[in-house]
Amino acid sequence: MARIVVFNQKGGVGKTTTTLNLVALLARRGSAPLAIDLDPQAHLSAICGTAASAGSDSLYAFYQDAKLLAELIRTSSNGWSIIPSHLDLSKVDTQFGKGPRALQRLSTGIAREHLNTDRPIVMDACPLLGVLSLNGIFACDRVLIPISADYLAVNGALQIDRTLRALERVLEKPPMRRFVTTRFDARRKMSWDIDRKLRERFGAEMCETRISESVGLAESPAQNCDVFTHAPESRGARDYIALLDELQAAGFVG
Amino acid sequence: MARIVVFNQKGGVGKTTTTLNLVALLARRGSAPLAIDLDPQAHLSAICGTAASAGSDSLYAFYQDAKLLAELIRTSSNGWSIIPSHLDLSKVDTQFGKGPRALQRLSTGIAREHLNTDRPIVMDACPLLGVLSLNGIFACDRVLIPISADYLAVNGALQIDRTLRALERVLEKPPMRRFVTTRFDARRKMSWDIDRKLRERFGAEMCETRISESVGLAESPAQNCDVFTHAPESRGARDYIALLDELQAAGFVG
Ligand SMILES: Nc1ncnc2c1ncn2[C@@H]1O[C@H](COP(=O)(O)OP(=O)(O)OP(=O)(O)O)[C@@H](O)[C@H]1O
Ligand SMILES: Nc1ncnc2c1ncn2[C@@H]1O[C@H](COP(=O)(O)OP(=O)(O)OP(=O)(O)O)[C@@H](O)[C@H]1O
Ligand SMILES: [Mg+2]
Ligand SMILES: [Mg+2]
Repeated sequence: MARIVVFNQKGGVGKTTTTLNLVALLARRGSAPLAIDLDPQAHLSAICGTAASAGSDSLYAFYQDAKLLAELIRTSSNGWSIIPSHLDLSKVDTQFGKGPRALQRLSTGIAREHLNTDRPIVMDACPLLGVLSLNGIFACDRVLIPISADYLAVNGALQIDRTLRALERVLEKPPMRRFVTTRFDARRKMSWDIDRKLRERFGAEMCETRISESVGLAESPAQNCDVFTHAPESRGARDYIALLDELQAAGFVG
Repeated sequence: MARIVVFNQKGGVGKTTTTLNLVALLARRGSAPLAIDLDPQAHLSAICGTAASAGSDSLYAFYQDAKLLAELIRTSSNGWSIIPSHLDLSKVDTQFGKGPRALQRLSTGIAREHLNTDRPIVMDACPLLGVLSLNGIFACDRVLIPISADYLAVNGALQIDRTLRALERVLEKPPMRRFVTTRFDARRKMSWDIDRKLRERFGAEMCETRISESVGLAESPAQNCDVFTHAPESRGARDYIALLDELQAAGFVG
C-alpha cells in the first residue's frame, strides 16, 4: 500500500490541512489509513484529540527504542488511527541524528512491524528538512507537496525539487511526486499567475485539482475534526474529494 | 537602540512579511535599520535581491568564524542594510549547536562590533526553535510574534508563551514582547473569534493594530520590494504604518 509523506519546508502551506483531510477521506472510503505526525508541534495530533501528554506516549518513544510503532497507535476523534507527536521529538535531530541508520529508522520500523501491509500511511512533516522529515522521505514511496498560491511558497517549491533530486541518488527507489496548489483564490490574479508557473515547471507532476481558499478548511481544526464532518458542502470539502479521486486514478494511492 | 526578533515557530504566519515591511518603514523614517535573515531558506534575502550565492557570503560565515558581521552587510534593492542568509545555515544546529556560548554568538557579535549603537536591528526567524532562532532570542531585547488569524496558529502562540517564560530564567534581561494578529479578515467570524481569544490571553502585550489580509502584502515579494513601494494605498501598507506607530509610541522601537 502507499506510504505518503506530505512535505514542504515552507511554513504554512497546508501540509497539516492536507494530511488531515486526505486521511479522513481515505477512512471514509474504507481503507483504514494510519496517520503519523512527524511535526514536534503536533498540530495534527491536537486536532485529532490525541495530543500525547508525554514524549513516552508519542513517536519519540520509538526513537528512544522504548516502544514499537504499533504500541503508539491511537484512535483519533474521527475514528482513524494515528501515531501522535510530542514536543520532545524536536530533540531527535541532536540526540539521534548522527549514525548510519539514523535516516532509515522509521522506514525499518514500518517494514519490520508490517504496518503498511493492508493500509495506506500518510505522514505530516514539519517545515524543516531535518532528521524527522528525512525519516519520512526515506520511509515513503510517494511525496505530496502542497504549495500555497503565493510567491514566497514558489521559492520553497523550487528548493524541494532540488532537494528531492539530490536525495534520489541515495534512495533505493525514488518516490513518486505530486505537487498540489493550495489556498487558491480565483479572484486574485496572483493565484492564476503562480498556478501557471507551477504547471510550466512541474508539468505532469502537478495535480489538476487546486485546493481553494475555503473558510471551512480553516475552521474544522477548532472543532477537532476534518472538513467532511465540519463543512461537508464547502468548497474545501469538494476540492479534497476531487484531489483524492485524482490521486487514486493516477495510482498514487489505492 | 532596539534589537527585535520576529519569531513564531508556527509556519506561514507572516514573520518575513512583517520583518520586510517594518524594516522598510523604519528606513523610510530615517532610522537606517539593519535586517538579519536567520532563516536558512533566505526568503527575506531573496526578496531584497541579496540572496547569497554561497555560505561564505552569508551569516553562515560568521558562525564559521570566517567573517565579521560587518563584512556581511549588503544593501537591499530598497536601499537598507541586510545580512543575508543561505541554505548552509541549516547546518548551524549540528555543527555549532553544542558548547556553552553557542546561543550567545550572535549577541556577542552584535555587541563587539557595535552594530546596534545607532540603528535598530530586526531579525527574521525560521519556523523552528533551534540554535539560530535561539541566537536571535538571546541577541534581542524585543520579541515580535505574528499570529495569523487561524486556529492552528493559536496553538503556536500558546507554545511560544511557554517557551519564552522558560527562557526568561536564562536571559539576562527578559525581552519586551508584543503579539500581533496577521492575515485578519473582517468578513470571517473566525478572525474575530481568534483575535478576541488572543486579547483575553495576552492582554496589554497584544498590539491594538491588526494586519489585514491584503493582496498587496502577498504580491510585493514578487516585485522584490516592500508593500510601500508596490502598493502604497493598500490596506496592508496602512496597517503596517499603524503597527509601527503603535510600537514607537509604546517604546518598543525608537
Ligand atoms: N485551502 C485553505 N483554505 C483556507 N485556509 C487554509 C487552507 N489550507 C490551509 N489553511 C489554513 O492555513 C493555515 C496553515 O495551514 P497548515 O497549518 O495546514 O499549514 P502547514 O504547512 O501544515 O503549516 P506548518 O508549516 O506550520 O506545519 C492553517 O491555519 C489552515 O487552517
Ligand atoms: N496580511 C497578509 N495578507 C496577505 N498575505 C499575507 C499576509 N501576511 C502574509 N501573507 C502571505 O502569506 C504567506 C506566508 O507569509 P510569510 O512567508 O511572511 O510567513 P512566515 O511566517 O515568514 O513563513 P515561514 O514560517 O515559512 O518563515 C506569504 O506568501 C505572504 O505573502
Ligand atoms: Mg503543519
Ligand atoms: Mg519566513
